[in-house]
Amino acid sequence: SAGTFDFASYHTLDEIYDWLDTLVANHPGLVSKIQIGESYEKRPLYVLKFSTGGSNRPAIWIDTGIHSREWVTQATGVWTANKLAEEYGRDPSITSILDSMDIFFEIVTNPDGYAFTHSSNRMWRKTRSINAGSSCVGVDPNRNWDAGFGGAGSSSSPCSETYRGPYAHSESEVKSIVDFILGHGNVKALISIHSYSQMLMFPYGYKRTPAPDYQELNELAKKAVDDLAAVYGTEYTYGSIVDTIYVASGTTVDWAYENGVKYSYTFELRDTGRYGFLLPSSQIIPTATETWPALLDIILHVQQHPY
Amino acid sequence: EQLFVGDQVLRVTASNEEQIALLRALGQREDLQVDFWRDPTKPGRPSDLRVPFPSLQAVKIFLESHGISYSIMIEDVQQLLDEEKKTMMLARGRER
Repeated sequence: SAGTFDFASYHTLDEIYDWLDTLVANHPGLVSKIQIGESYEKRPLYVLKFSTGGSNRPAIWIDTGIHSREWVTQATGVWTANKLAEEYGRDPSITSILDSMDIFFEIVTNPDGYAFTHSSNRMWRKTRSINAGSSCVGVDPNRNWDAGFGGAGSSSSPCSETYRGPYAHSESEVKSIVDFILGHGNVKALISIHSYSQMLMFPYGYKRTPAPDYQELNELAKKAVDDLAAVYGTEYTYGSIVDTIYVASGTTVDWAYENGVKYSYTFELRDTGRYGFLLPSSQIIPTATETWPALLDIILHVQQHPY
Repeated sequence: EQLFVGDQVLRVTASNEEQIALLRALGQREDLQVDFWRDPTKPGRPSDLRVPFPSLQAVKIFLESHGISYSIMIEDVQQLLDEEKKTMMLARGRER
């Protein structure tokens, strides 16, 4: 039961997938599980749908764990999904949001990679697809999107950690999201969660031109990081991807933005390098707790600014 | 299961574009098998680099010979992994 699941611990893919069923069972009128596709190694790609009814309501997409070694993101995803379910009917803002919008939440976006980090190589980042003509495995699923695909900040070498793949959306883990979001047609925000570096960013990553909605996205990012910092004092930097870190082509949020999802953000959670990808599990709940108000800021803003 | 005994994570700070180019070239050397946890981007902004134990000496000599400053962020990656695994086992026991 949910009562025995330890949110302060890292879990295997099977444990997380079992927990998805527990969450659905505990909140049958609110949470359902849908399968949007299969990974390269034929694992199901599950998405939690938080909905109180209505057809094709405006929706928010959240994904965690597209880079498999960023374990705090899947763990934060589990905590956040549970929080959404638990707070509906208790917290007026969550109740209001879910009475008017749907939230789709993919917690393990790269299940093959995540399983591989548990079984074979804790430092694995990419998908597990075989690359023709190379002994190197995998594609960086955050360079595989059709937004400046193949440009600077991605690699054409299959052995690179930022290998873009043979063509845009070559990875089923990416293509499944593309098909789902385009098929839905009413996704208003996309939040893609990574670690580490403590940043909140928005388009663009593949070009230096400011996004048409730069000012609004920037102001909302500032509010979100301020509210995040108010919890434990954790400082985040924010801005466009290209200004905040570097040029990166073919990323999730650039694709979303260019396909009409105005509120497209990417988080880089804790820490700033003391532990990096090996963040102790004692920091899972603090990380998720401080991220929660920032997520709420974005979600509430989307609700209050229909377009 | 791949082990990371003796691997270190170095925090590297390039002071100019030339040093950034050198770090990028370092990342592409297949013999060293280094893994950038945070890519080198601009002068003054630190990047993090996991270096396998067998490559440590060569990488440190490379950095020093090019005047690129670094510090050790993680002394032994495997030690952190062992702790992580132990914590998971304990939690699993508690859950049962």
